[in-house]
Amino acid sequence: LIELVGLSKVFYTDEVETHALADVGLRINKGEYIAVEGPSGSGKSTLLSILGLLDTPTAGQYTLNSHSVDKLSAPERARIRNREVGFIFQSFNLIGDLTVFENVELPLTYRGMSSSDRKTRVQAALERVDMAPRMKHYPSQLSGGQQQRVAVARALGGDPAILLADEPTGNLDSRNGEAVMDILHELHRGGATICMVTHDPRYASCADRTVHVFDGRIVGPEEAKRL
Amino acid sequence: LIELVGLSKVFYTDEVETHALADVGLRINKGEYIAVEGPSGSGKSTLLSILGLLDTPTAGQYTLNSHSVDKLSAPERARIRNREVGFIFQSFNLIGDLTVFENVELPLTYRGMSSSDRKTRVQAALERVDMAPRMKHYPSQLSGGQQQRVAVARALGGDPAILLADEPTGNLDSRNGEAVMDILHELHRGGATICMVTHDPRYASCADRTVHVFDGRIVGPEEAKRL
Ligand SMILES: Nc1ncnc2c1ncn2[C@@H]1O[C@H](COP(=O)(O)OP(=O)(O)OP(=O)(O)O)[C@@H](O)[C@H]1O
Ligand SMILES: Nc1ncnc2c1ncn2[C@@H]1O[C@H](COP(=O)(O)OP(=O)(O)OP(=O)(O)O)[C@@H](O)[C@H]1O
Ligand SMILES: [Mg+2]
Ligand SMILES: [Mg+2]
Repeated sequence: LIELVGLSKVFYTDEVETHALADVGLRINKGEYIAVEGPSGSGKSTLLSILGLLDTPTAGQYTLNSHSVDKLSAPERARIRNREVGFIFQSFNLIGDLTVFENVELPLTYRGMSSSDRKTRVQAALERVDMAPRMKHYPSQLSGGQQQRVAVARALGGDPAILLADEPTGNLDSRNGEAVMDILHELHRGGATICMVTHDPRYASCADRTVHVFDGRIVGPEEAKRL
Repeated sequence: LIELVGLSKVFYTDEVETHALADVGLRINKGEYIAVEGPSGSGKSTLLSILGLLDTPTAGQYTLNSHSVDKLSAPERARIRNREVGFIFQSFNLIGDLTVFENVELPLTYRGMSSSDRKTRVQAALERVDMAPRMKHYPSQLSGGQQQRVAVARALGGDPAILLADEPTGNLDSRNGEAVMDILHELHRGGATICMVTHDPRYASCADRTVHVFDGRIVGPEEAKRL
């Protein structure tokens, strides 16, 4: 399904080049559940945003379902992303001017779904995360954890084939955290491919395997412990 | 130092009233280190923003150093806040147009500190959180955990008498999380009063005691377990 070969990402700022990812090789099979862990600033979110076609690599190859996708234009990337990928951002990225309902509905609108279909899916996604009573509120009226749960619902609404989750339980108490993990588990059983960044070893153990990132490189489990 | 009696906070939105806090009583002594835990949406951030004079209660009394502060005007609250309180927000709240250095410097500028004093303190605060090399960068060029560390440095810069920390380690890996907890411990040993929201029981145990919040009320440890 997903194959990265010699992938790197460099951010150019006026004074310094930041090598966020360097020579990364990774294979993810269809239906696999991968955890990604590593220190703050090591490149996890950058890896997820390239996997999700939100950003392009500086060098290297990325093939998705045997198509090369590392040199696509922005509209082509958006077309594939809207169809295939659900994204839970580390900083929620909810749109402040839209209600909870509209935030969750937005990715479905991009897919061209009918309004009654959208309504049913939005309602179901918000119920799964216990946020249906707040659907007419705005993100600024919600607590941190409630916003995170809305962000989870937005990623699930379209039943994505690939789910990329960047610390989906970071702001949640253990009960809500476990509820989100249960949802990811159900999606996985339904055949979805999941790539989840987490700092919590309990949640990393729910995945099939863990990928360790350090200073922009993927390292083996032994090396990760030593570092 | 801090005393809340019969404190409540209601948010009025067009359709519904949300009772974020109801009849809260709390005493915090000078130099005490308190942890606050409770489910998502239970009122923890609301409690911290009232303690930090960022918001006003709907009813009830709040006395700080024997002065009643629950009916002060916004400028009066800002004057006390800038002198006494350091705040680590749950959503970082870094200003995107300012560099890392300027973000950490801002609270010190409000205090009317000289530019050379500010420079020394900003440099020291960023070194404590391992972010000095990035002082000329902007928040959008940092990872989630790096932004959180800058937010911690901003709260420490002025050596506040009261530190209010809202999940200060939420986005951090265990090494950086422990580094932030060590800083809070040093501040506490130096005499600061600390009130920290955390979902992590390991970190709650560093505090002198834990306050349990449930549906806007403070409940005893036994009741918190049952719920
Ligand atoms: N500006 C607001 N307008 C309306 N309701 C609000 C507002 N801010 C918070 N609330 C509501 O008040 C309640 C308490 O929110 P608060 O942010 O204090 O929760 P919390 O305990 O910090 O939760 P979390 O662990 O998710 O951060 C929630 O139900 C929330 O939706
Ligand atoms: N837009 C950007 N411009 C410049 N540098 C960036 C940008 N985004 C990320 N970086 C840098 O790239 C490196 C990797 O960032 P990334 O966000 O992938 O880290 P992370 O592993 O997700 O960290 P965290 O656990 O703190 O969220 C960091 O050093 C970061 O400062
Ligand atoms: Mg990240
Ligand atoms: Mg909160």
